[in-house]
Parts: sequence; structure tokens; C-alpha cells
Amino acid sequence: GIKQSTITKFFSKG
Amino acid sequence: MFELRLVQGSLLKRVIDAIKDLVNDANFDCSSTGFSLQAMDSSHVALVALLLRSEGFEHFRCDRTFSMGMSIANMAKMLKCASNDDIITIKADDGTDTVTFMFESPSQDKISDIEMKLMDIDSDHLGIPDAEYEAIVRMPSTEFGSICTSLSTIGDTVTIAVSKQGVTFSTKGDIGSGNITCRQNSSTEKPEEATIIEMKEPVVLTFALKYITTFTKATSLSSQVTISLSSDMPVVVEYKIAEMGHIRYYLAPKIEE
Repeated sequence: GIKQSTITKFFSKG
Repeated sequence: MFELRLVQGSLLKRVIDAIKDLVNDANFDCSSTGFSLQAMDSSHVALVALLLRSEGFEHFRCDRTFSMGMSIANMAKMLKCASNDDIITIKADDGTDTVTFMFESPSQDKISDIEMKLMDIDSDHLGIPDAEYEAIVRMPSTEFGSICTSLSTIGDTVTIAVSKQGVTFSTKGDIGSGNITCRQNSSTEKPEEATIIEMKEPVVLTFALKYITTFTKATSLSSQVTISLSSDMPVVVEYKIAEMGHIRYYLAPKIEE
């Protein structure tokens, strides 16, 4: 199925 | 000491309206560069980045870099006390837990002083890498807004496909499906009505419409919107704020598992 990803998966903290 | 004065006060009202449905609380970062914000929605699916450069204000003073934590909903309530043609001044002193908004009517015959409590907000800044996007679509912001509104009456997601033929927005729902294609149109005499597509690679990405529709609350800030796409990356939906900066929304895609 198709799933919603999150922003934090792509952009790192810092 | 921090003080900024914005003659076009309605701009701040519109900026807050463009954020308030996405973000509850946020830290506004104040520095000599300007007034900025980065915040995610509560489910961490979308991120908004606002920049209002210091040069865009009639008066801008910021003695040291600091953050002001504010409830966006409360800020919107406070800004309701300002008329659209009011001049807005925002003031805060070091070490205080309040911010003052002053609204002056253009003829100076009415002055409102509003004090709002600040909040301690624990939030991490995310590093947003400078990326080369595979496809960049520039189009009238009202057109983009109406496409999102139309498609959200049919389905919950939008698939954005950029090809040599143009950009296609499509959706599917219980009642049926729909797709809207916009072709490049740079021949128009009015630049704000142009649709321009820069494509290095064809891209197809799917997003939740409820977030994209929220982004279009920024439509009144800019006549054009820029949509930057790369495979398996968050889309960037940018509205430029004339002479001041921008509001950029990032939205994580839906990914096939």
C-alpha cells in the first residue's frame, strides 16, 4: 500500500 | 530590545492566516537578518518556513538573536484587533515573557496596545538541504488554489505528474476520479498569469490533499506559486512575499511500500 512519510525522514535535526 | 514596524500591517495578518491551520505553537526567530520561523505540523508531515527580511520593515531593531515562542492561534486572535490598513509595531524586551503589538490607524487617530504572553516551546530546527529539483512548476497561485479545492471534493490525495506535456494534478475517490493538466504558457503579457515548467526529469509524486489545501491559504501573499519536485523527496510549495521574503511549505510524499 501507499503510506504517508514524515518530514523528519528527509530532513535531519540540527 | 526587539522592535519592528510594518506599515503594511495586513501582510502580517495574512502571513499568520497562512500558518495558523498548520501549526499550533512556534518559535519566531529574531535576528539582524529578519523575523523568521520554522515549524512542523503536529504529525510531522509538513513543515513551514517563513522569512521576513529586516530590509522589508520600515523600522527593524534587534540587539541580539533570540526566539519568541508564540501560540499562532492566540497571535491570530490578537491580530484580529488590527484593521487591514493599520501600521503594526511588534516590541519585546530581553528577559520578559510578553510581546507587545501596537496597531496604529493610518491617520493616527486610533492606537491599540495589545500584550500577549510568550511561551516556552521546545522545538528542534531541521536542516533543510539545498537541493536541485527535478521539476519546477511556476503557476498563478489562484489557479493552483482552485485546482486543490476542486480535487479535494473528489479525493483525499493528489498525484502531481510533471512531463514534457505539462503538469497534471489527479485524484481518485469513492465517487470517481479527476485530473487537471496545465500546459506551459509563457506567452501571456502578464507575467503573473504565466505557467512555466522547468523539467530535468519527469516526476510523479503523491501527496495528502488536506495539507496542500492548507498551504493555499497563502494565495493572497503572492500572484505566483512555485512547486519544486524531486522523486521520493518532500515537495516545496513557495509563495514569495514581495520585497520581504517568502513562505515555504514542505510536504512529505506518500510512498509505496
